[in-house]
Amino acid sequence: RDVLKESNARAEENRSEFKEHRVFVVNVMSSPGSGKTEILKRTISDLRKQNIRCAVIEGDITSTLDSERLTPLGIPVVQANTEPFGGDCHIGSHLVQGALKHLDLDSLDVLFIENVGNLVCPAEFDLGEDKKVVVLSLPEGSDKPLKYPLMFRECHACLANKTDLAPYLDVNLAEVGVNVNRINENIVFIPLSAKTGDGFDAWIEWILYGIRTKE
Amino acid sequence: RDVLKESNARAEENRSEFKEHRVFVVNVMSSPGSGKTEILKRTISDLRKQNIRCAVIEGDITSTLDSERLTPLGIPVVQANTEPFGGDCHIGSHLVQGALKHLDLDSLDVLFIENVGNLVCPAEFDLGEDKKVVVLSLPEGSDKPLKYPLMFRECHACLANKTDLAPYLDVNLAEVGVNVNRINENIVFIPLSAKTGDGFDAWIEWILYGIRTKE
Ligand SMILES: Nc1nc2c(ncn2[C@@H]2O[C@H](COP(=O)(O)OP(=O)(O)OP(=O)(O)O)[C@@H](O)[C@H]2O)c(=O)[nH]1
Ligand SMILES: Nc1nc2c(ncn2[C@@H]2O[C@H](COP(=O)(O)OP(=O)(O)OP(=O)(O)O)[C@@H](O)[C@H]2O)c(=O)[nH]1
Ligand SMILES: [Mg+2]
Ligand SMILES: [Mg+2]
Ligand SMILES: [Zn+2]
Ligand SMILES: [Zn+2]
Repeated sequence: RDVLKESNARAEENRSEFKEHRVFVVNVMSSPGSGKTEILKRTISDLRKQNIRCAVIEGDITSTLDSERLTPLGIPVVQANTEPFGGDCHIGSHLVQGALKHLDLDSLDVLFIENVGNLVCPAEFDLGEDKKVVVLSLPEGSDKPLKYPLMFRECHACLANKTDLAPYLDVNLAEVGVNVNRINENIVFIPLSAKTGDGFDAWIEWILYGIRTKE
Repeated sequence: RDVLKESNARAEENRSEFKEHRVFVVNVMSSPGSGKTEILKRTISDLRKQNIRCAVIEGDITSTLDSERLTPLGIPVVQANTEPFGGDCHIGSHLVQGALKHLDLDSLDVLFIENVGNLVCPAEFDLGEDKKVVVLSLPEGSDKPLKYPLMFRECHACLANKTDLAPYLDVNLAEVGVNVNRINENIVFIPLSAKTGDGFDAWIEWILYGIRTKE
């Protein structure tokens, strides 16, 4: 279909922009409420302590609620809403391209794209990113990788968030990891908690490695 | 678009089937892992105690994991997967029509359709149901109605699930209710817990009323 061809062409344009300015780009996806924004808040404040220059494109259907949670961090945040374009359930490469007009890529080391909360469709669209990351929160249960496999197949890392809630849940964290690796044996599995900071060292290390190895 | 016209035509065919056999049909939607299947398990066992005849069409992209959790209840469960048809992120009226071939509607009072876990696209499609119900679990946070408004606008009832976890979360249940009613002032808001059974009386009552008033 022409729409997909057009979308992939823009993704490649985005990708060469990012390559030219040496910006490491991460597309963060999950179900609604898994904790993408909360994770980004703590991630950005940890990275800034290491003088890493960050920005966020905040993808949503509507509202600026998530951007408002990130702007106090003092980094560039561009809100990209799909509602004016029909309410798409995923961020497209053209919306990312539009957002880039408001960013100075030369001043950045890493760009996070927080996608619309949806464990299905966003996995199908290339935005020009270097890596795709899926957040899976423990309250969702351990079977989601088996039931929504495409997302887990497409991603390079899986953050198992809200580990602080584990004592109150019937979910077995080890089983989550097993199910994730059953769908994708190469995915990096990182349990963490955006609330307590538990597990963030491994996640920050993964990002720093991505920044260092960006051509 | 022709696809939508075709889909709505089948939905109307489904609707007249349900009307002819006096079956009350509920389309249950949510994000992945909000607790649709867990809620259906307890709902069906409560209804069977009142000799209500139930069946479930279990919509998923892939796998029979959810049906396997429901079949032990001894009711008809039909698994409808979208993967063979391209992996749609929502159940369509044609899949429901296909599933009806495996059900004896004369032997039923209520039919639940558990949709694919997705807080966006399923809200756009009519299946021929009487009512749409959205499950929102407390761990997802209180802002989801404001960020994913279409689903809450389209639904007749909202089940705020996992209230047993409230003591461990920073989420304010009253705020969830306020946000839900801001988007849809007519929606019935029912806090409950599939784990403990808390709040199920109101939900069962809502279903019985639907069955009684089905023409
Ligand atoms: N206990 C606990 N709660 C968390 C954690 N991370 C996020 N939350 C809570 O989970 C809810 C949703 O978090 P968000 O950051 O809004 O999730 P999101 O994935 O960005 O949601 P959308 O952008 O709407 O899809 C909020 O109530 C957060 O406070 C965590 O590590 N532990
Ligand atoms: N504490 C608690 N956990 C619950 C409750 N309801 C469901 N769960 C848990 O939440 C997780 C997901 O529940 P499911 O019933 O699979 O959710 P679902 O909406 O059917 O998920 P999908 O069909 O995959 O979209 C499981 O680990 C359940 O045990 C509840 O009321 N309280
Ligand atoms: Mg968010
Ligand atoms: Mg389910
Ligand atoms: Zn969609
Ligand atoms: Zn979709």
